[in-house]
Amino acid sequence: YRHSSQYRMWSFTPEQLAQKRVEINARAATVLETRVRSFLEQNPDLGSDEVAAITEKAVPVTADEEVLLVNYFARMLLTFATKMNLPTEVAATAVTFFRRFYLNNSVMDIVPKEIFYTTLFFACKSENFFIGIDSFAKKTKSKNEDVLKYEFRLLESLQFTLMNHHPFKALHGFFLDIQNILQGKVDLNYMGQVYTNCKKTIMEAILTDVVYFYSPPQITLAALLKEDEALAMRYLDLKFANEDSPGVLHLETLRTVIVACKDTMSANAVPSKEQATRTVAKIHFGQNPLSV
Amino acid sequence: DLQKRYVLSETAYHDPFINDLQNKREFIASGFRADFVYDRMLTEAFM
Amino acid sequence: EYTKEKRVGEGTYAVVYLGTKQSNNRKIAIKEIKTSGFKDGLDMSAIREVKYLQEMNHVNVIELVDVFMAQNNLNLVLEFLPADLEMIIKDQSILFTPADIKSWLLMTLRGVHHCHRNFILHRDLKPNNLLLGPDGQLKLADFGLARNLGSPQDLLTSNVVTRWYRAPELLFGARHYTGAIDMWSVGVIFAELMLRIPYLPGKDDVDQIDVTFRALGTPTDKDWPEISTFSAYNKIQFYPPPSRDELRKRFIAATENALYLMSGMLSLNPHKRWDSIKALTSQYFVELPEPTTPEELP
Repeated sequence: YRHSSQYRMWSFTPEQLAQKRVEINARAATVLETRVRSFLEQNPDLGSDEVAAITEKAVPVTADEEVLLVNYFARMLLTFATKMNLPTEVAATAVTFFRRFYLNNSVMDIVPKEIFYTTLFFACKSENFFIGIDSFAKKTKSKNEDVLKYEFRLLESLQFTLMNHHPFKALHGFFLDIQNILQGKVDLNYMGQVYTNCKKTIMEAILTDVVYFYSPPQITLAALLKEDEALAMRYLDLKFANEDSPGVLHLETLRTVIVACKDTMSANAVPSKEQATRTVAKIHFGQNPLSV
Repeated sequence: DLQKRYVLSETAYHDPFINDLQNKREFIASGFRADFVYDRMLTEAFM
Repeated sequence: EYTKEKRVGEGTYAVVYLGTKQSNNRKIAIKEIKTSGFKDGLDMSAIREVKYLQEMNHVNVIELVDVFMAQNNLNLVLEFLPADLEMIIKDQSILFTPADIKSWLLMTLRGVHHCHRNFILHRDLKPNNLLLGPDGQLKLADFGLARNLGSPQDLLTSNVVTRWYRAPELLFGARHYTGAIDMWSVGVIFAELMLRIPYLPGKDDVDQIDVTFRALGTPTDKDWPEISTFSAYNKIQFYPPPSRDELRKRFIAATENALYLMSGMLSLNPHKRWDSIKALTSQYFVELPEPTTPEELP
């Protein structure tokens, strides 16, 4: 995993991630403010009330507003992918690509709507679930050129790293290993239910920042912990408590990590439609002072 | 990685999904191997 | 940072240039991905090359040095590898020994093992995709057909691997195959290194099945369960498997262990075919002669 591009390029501490977003937002805000200022200079005949309105409304969105808007559209992307019956891994990759895109771009550069279908189309290609552009455009009621316009920009913003390790395979792996470690002590039908619920929890987790802070197996164990703490703890105790090879893995450390991961997953604020609509309008005014 | 942290024991696994696949004729003829799938999933879990 | 000095090749989706990395004067190859004229946007082969080479870092897999955009073209900067195994095999003026063959096979298997332990299938192994560096190191290249082993129920296309190196399950249209298809290709390459001519040169896909079974025998349901489910199976000619003696006569220079390894990699039933670990740990690599050190290879 440490060799993977996911770890090398897309792992951050919460501080690094916040810093990245603030920088991207600041850079785009400066561009926007400069543009509004030059707009006002080029239109000296505007009335004072118009200038006041523009000064008040044609302003940059904040970094927090950006994150909420990106998460709102990411959730929409997931819903859309599910409606298109795309495989879980493809949907997860589309969401991952979409959220990573906005770690190198601001919503004021490219509004989420513009990159929405491009991300989905590109995720299908990247995950060997190829859909030709014509049928994709038809299914999504979009235009070929709109879908393809930002494909290069997306690939570049992803820093040319496309391989994703989503926690779903890890979930399958733990599902197997739990049977081996807790042999005979676990009800298989119940395990099936746990598996299904964990899958949903993991899909929710992919919409949050835990994917940048934790490894896929840790996210999986956190989902398991959320689903059935007793089962998770019993498994980990039996599996790692008597870990004889020193330094291989400290159970206490692992426990702390997955509890923290579980808390971060649960803390995720789901953005409201109203909030998103307001932010989109704000971006629109910022990009089009005349419309104000 | 010599410390695999898991023991692949096919007999211990009750996996209706994989069992179903590995008994399909076109899967058998293609060379589908359940142990390859198990190894892949366990690797992703313990990476 | 990079210059494009000489155009050395053109493929369906890319033009290849030789160049230099300015900061350290390193010779590099630049694969400039054509973007115009692809209706569906960025070509799948380019996406695959980028996706899989980014994840691998191994002496026997070509290094992706960098990726960049220029004039709306995608450029893959790869390590410069002036030769390939096909050139060596074809050039009769180059004599090579069993120790040389062992060395090339060892490096090929190490590269394949690294792909497979990353759950990546190459799906186009053949001598001209095994490139040779100035230091003699052999490297797997051209990952334009690669794919990672996805979910177990995935349907994979059987239309992969250049015909002469295509495994029997692919010739029959299998869609749930494994890394065994890469091992088959390595087995055929091994045979070709020993014979110095292509081992199974089919004229077309149907002939390829016939050439394969004429050389190795036609499998039955007994030795390859469910093979008869393949629709193409009922139209094929039956040939007996070659005896050990016939194989020995065909591969005069091969030791018993060499034949054993080759037969393992060319097992018709993919379930029984040797994987890269079994091949790498076979007796062939511990018996004399030792593999030639890469620097001394032709």
